[in-house]
Amino acid sequence: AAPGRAQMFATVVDTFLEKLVAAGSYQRFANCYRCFYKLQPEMTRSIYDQFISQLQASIKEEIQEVKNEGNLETVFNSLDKIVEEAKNREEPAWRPSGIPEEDIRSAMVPYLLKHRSYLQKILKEKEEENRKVAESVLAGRDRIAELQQQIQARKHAWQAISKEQRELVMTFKE
Amino acid sequence: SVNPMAYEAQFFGFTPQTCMLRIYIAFQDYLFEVMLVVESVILKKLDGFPGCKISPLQIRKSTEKFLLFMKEHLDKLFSKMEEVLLQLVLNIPKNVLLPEDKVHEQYPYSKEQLEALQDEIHQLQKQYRAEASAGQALRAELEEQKAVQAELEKILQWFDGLENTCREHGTGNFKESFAFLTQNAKRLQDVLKDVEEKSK
Amino acid sequence: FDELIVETTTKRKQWPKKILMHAIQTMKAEQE
Repeated sequence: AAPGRAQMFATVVDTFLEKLVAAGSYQRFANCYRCFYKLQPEMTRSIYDQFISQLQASIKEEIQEVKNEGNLETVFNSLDKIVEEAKNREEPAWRPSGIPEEDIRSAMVPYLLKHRSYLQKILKEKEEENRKVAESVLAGRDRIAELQQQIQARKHAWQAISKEQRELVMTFKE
Repeated sequence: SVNPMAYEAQFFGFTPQTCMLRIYIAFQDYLFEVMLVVESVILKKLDGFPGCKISPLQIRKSTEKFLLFMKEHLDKLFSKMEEVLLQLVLNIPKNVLLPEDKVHEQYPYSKEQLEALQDEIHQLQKQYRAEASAGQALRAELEEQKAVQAELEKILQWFDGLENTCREHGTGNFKESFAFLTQNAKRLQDVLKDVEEKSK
Repeated sequence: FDELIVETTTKRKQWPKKILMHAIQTMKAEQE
């Protein structure tokens, strides 16, 4: 497997350090401080060695500090995972357009879709509920019409009676 | 044209170039500091040789010469390191989408599509409100029907009560009894007429 | 320039969640 970012970072920094130390060789150092080197070669060597180890220590410390501050180890590993997940994708992925209104739009969509299906559901329920109530309202109207007819019939029957009654009275009058 | 590496900054929380710049400045400072220490150590050692002809100026020149050399190499090596790190470590490949932006992959909605979706939602809300008020109206009518039916049933019961009263008092069916009475009255009249004629 | 980039990209990372929170609250309130 390709080395992860953390591994790569460490390797690149180590290589940098190696090369820097190689560039600043003892020969080069002694050559620059030739007069002192002639006077005290051993001392020059030990000063050079200290110089190198101090420089390496400082650089390594700095790198460690940057790693700690940016939590780089963890961050690199999580980026490796994210990149790994996208390995089957060829085309360039979405990037922020620079227009916030545009970019927030897609973030809203899943919730709007959920909201839409919720509204569709309750609308359907409400329609079904109303359909049932409408049925009972129609049945109620029929019932009332029927009762009214019955009342009409009874009323007419009584009216017929009173007609008979009037006739009877007429007869008696006669 | 500077590539701000904004997407990387979104992920790391810092811009990679600034991170590298900070490291570079730190390295450079260390180099200078260490060189100053080297120079002061050498000068101190020279104090131990009063007879020696090496002047501090000479040492300073040596220091500058070595420092210059080291600085050149530091710059060269560092720019290589920076190039590699910015390309391979502190970068987000073009085909990679950060988790917080996944939604753009799943719902690549255009402005028009979103507006259509929002219109649809407004439409559904309107429809729902209409249904809800229709439902209220229907339930109100149901209540009203209950009252009306109760009234009408009361009237029917009243008629029933009336007929029951008649039945209890022997006139089962008013209509027939009136008709019967009328017939009898007529017959009585005829008999009366008949009697009157015979008596004349 | 650097601060501007970091500030802008931090918003890009965090603000959609914040905005969504309000949008979701609105929808929930409407549903209730």
